[in-house]
Amino acid sequence: AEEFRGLSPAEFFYRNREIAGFSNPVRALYQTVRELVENSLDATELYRILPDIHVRISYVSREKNIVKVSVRDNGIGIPLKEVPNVFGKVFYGSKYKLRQSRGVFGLGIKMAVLYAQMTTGSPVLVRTASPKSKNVHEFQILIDITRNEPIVVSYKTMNNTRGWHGTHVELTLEGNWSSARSRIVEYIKRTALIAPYASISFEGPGIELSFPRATKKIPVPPSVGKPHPRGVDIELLKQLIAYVNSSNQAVTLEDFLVKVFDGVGRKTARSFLKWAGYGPAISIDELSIEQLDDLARKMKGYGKWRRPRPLSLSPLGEELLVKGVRKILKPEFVTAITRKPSSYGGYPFVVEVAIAWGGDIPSVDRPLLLRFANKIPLLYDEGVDVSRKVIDGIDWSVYKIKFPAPLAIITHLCSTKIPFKGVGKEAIADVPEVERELEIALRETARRLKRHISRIERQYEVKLR
Amino acid sequence: AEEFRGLSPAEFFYRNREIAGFSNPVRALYQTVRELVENSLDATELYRILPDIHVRISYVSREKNIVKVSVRDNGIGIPLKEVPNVFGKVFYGSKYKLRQSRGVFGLGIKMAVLYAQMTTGSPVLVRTASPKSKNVHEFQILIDITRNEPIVVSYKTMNNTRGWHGTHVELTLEGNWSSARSRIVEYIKRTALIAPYASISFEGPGIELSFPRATKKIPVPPSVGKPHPRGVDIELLKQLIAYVNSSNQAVTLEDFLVKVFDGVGRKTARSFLKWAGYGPAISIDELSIEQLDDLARKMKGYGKWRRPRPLSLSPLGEELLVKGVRKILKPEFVTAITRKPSSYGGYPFVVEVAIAWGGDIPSVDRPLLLRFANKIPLLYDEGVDVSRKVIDGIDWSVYKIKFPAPLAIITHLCSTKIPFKGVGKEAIADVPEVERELEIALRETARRLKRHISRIERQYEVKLR
Ligand SMILES: Nc1ncnc2c1ncn2[C@@H]1O[C@H](COP(=O)(O)OP(=O)(O)OP(=O)(O)O)[C@@H](O)[C@H]1O
Ligand SMILES: Nc1ncnc2c1ncn2[C@@H]1O[C@H](COP(=O)(O)OP(=O)(O)OP(=O)(O)O)[C@@H](O)[C@H]1O
Ligand SMILES: [Mg+2]
Ligand SMILES: [Mg+2]
Repeated sequence: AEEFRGLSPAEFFYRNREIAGFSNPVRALYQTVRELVENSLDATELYRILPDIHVRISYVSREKNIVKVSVRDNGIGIPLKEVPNVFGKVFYGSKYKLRQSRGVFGLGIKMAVLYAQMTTGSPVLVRTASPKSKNVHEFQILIDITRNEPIVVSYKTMNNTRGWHGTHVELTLEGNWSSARSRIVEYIKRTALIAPYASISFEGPGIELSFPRATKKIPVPPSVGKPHPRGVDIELLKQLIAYVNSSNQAVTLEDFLVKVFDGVGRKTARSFLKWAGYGPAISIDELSIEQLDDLARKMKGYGKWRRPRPLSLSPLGEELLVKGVRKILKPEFVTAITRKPSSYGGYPFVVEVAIAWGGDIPSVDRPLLLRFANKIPLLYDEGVDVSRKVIDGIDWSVYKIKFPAPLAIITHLCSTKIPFKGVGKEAIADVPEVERELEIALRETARRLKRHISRIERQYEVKLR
Repeated sequence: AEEFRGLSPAEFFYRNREIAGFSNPVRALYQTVRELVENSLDATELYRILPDIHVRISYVSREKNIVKVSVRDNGIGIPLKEVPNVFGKVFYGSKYKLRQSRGVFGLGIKMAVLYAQMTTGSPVLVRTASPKSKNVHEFQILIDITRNEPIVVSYKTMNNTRGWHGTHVELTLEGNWSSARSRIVEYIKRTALIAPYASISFEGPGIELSFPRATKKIPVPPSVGKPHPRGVDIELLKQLIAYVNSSNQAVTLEDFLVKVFDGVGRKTARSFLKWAGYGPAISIDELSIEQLDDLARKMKGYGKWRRPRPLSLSPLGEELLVKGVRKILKPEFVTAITRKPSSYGGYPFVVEVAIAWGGDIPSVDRPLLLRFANKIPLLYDEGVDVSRKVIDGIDWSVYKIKFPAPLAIITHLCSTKIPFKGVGKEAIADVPEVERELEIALRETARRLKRHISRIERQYEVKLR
């Protein structure tokens, strides 16, 4: 007979950690650096703080492949009472909002803590201080895997004598530095490309890299958006109704639509309800499940909603993208495009593309592809990424590009919901709307490159005569 | 300031359902069929019952794309008190053991229930009876997403007048049948290929397929295995020690190794402990975290453990694999190999490969690849699957194969832990030991095909004279 049991989320991800990118000491070291750096960049950028990120990897024991990873930022810090859950509870975080951020799942740092704990037994060491705080809080935390709860091994408070604010995380884990090194370095470089306003210093055994910021211009942070009617389903409606009801007396259907959804004013709400066959004054808690089902279907199908508003997005913009590409790839020619906002399933998104040519770019048999999503560099699983699919579907000879050629393509997708293929955030799924935007952006920048190549050709012909 | 919250596992997978394969009504319908069929095959095969599986898809509303999916099996049924959690609690199941099965995560059916619930509001309908049971239990269940708990909408017991045993699951969901149809049909066909002892009937709008079993021979079910010393880490040691301690008085280190681990007898335990520098009589609850760390490292590094035993595996075998391929692909020539068991990270695995040529196989520019893992057909994400990688790395002209050619390759990986790349179970990661075994198996079967092609060539030359 079968034996039944349930797993806590920590237990599930402990047993299936390869699904989150922690499959072996090479990938795990890479993923650990990623998770910490991505958290640090969110903690600064989302509050318009120019990021200063310090990454240190050092050997604790070379023969046992034990390394210490330390990442320090000047971000907004973590509130004292939130620290234990942030580091010790899987599915806990502050990124469960409709707002562009690197963090999404409330899982990242917990995976790193878990991996360190299972390979060396060491707790994570955290120091954190919020801006203007008199104190720096220092914790050592382990995860109680069976219960998915933090274990606070130690806690102390120190005077914030230097008026510091930010977070400093240290993990000791089994990690294969020599094999992971090149990918980690590439990740840091590409992070500097996509966040040229960030100052990043990286130190590892035998290597020191410094990326001072290329600009002090930092994009306006995204603000938290509202759900869009095109993205509803019955469960979301139920949750939104429960949320609205918890803070108010009887709410009408019209009020509900205006209050809760993105870009729905009185006029739009009323014309929708008229079209859908619902009285505007119906109280939302009187709705039956059949009515919710009907309403969800009609909200998805209604053609006259305003398009999702892009206030919840924070693309890099053409100027900064060109700056970042110039600095890191040192091409002879680069052009960038930031498309107007679009949306899929109610989620707003923006596609940005840059094409770089010549200079320090090596000659390649097919375009070198640097992929980014919400300013995160994606280095694995290119084979199933939508960018690769679109690029391979383009006939580049139409743009005067014959391979081998010194061609690099940079794709950047920004959204309140990146259609990642897995919790390891390595590849983007081929959502049709995103695919279409990528193709338009790629062909536009390719046309500009073609004009540049034609110009070079004409200059060359002039020279020959 | 940031707002912090935690999510239940159901909430997490509701928000990120595309990661489990439920990205849109086309994929969701496909995935729903998969999850139900895979559960039914586990419920029969693991108890050496010849599977009789009935799959029905019918329209509830063609214009709204609402379909009903029904899957019925003759398996061991689900115990009465387990039914609510089985259908209503994410991370709950009976497959958390070291034994080859299709189910692994305790998530599959819950995703289907969630998707049906959010697109139509309907609860899942379940009827189940265990062998020789006087009763058939019927439930209607929804998931309380916020709490990750089942909601039993209705329950009744009926007399088991026809002496039936098995499980019958019905879901009503938004599903794009016309777009999903070809993949679902392909999935059913390939399931019949890899489980030729299963009798499968499939009925959908405008289609009826029947796959009577090709044989009554069913492989010996796998038995639950023990963990292997090479697969330990500190957390696993802690869990195993806690488990052993809960049922015994003071357990010595030697007893612990012999009792808990795969293939460790007294003699092996003692030589390991001598090599590692531990007295065999140390009590396991006296071990400090430093000692556990040291022990885990030494257990992983010790070179003299017996290889993992394959009792927990249940490969198809060459005879049944050939039978299945002949029936479904109707080739002119087919050869199969079931490799001896191997292991990675302490998990035993077996690679099986078949190569099929000519007959009904279409002429293709590169080998047609049919991938399987623990008898599950994998139809997506071929681009990042280890089988594709190994096949593309082989120069087929060496085996007298010039493309286009009527060549199909069937790869099957069996393991107590398939290195899936995601919870949607679509691609296998490129674990070096698995990659190596696949290459050996592919080259061996390719050599046999080469001999066949040479034979055909010689016969042809004889004819010409
Ligand atoms: N360096 C940091 N500074 C400030 N807050 C942080 C920092 N690191 C983590 N946090 C907080 O802890 C939360 C949890 O982090 P974690 O990496 O586990 O999840 P996430 O970033 O929200 O999502 P993801 O799993 O996608 O990374 C974050 O949402 C953030 O609020
Ligand atoms: N048709 C069935 N007959 C008997 N038991 C079943 C059936 N369907 C589900 N179960 C039981 O319910 C459990 C949960 O099923 P579920 O599909 O959610 O997870 P799983 O099969 O264990 O793993 P996975 O998420 O990988 O599919 C199974 O482990 C099994 O014990
Ligand atoms: Mg994070
Ligand atoms: Mg299952």
